Amino acid sequence: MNVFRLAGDMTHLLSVVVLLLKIHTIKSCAGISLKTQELYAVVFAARYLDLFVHFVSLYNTVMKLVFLASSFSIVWYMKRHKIVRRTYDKDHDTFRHYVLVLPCLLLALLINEKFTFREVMWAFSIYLEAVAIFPQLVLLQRTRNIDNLTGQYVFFLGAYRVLYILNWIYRYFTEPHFVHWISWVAGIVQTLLYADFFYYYIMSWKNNVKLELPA
Amino acid sequence: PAEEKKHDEL
Repeated sequence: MNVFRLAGDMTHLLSVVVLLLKIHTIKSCAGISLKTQELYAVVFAARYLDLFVHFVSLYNTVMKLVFLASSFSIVWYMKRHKIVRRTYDKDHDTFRHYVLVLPCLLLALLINEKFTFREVMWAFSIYLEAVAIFPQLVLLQRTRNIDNLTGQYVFFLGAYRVLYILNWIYRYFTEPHFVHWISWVAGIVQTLLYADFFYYYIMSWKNNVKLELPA
Repeated sequence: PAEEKKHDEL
């Protein structure tokens, strides 16, 4: 475990906590894409299949449980909670996310570390995570109103990805044969998706103006 | 045997 990875995991945890906090306290999920949250729940379900079969560390197990619980409870809130579900902007959150799931599944069948169910599901979760933010970014473009917590949510997610890239660089130089092309390529693609959002987020923060994404 | 490749990252 290195400082970049720990910081990345904590930032990732923070993004989820900020989102749960938003939904739980103000009982609203306005501006949040349910599609993205569903994709994240699938990502964690597919990636943490080995939760009970192969123990890495207490930290690893606890964090997996936290990510699973939080992603599924966010989906539950947005779909089932009688108050929150009414604030869900379903008219704008129309990105057909199965368009993302199928290609990721096919790619995982083609490119994986080992053609076993667990490895294919792991690769699928890596590819799906790379594109999971897409419906959320599309929703932000459409509604153009980015409230603070939603902006912070996307910002923390992007920061977690940048920190993970630093973690891979660190591990590459400190651990022999640490090569994970699948995670690296998908991780870089995912981080690039955030790049333009980062630009507008930082510009708006610097000029102290409301965050507006160009149409 | 090579230690099974572990996915030790989240």
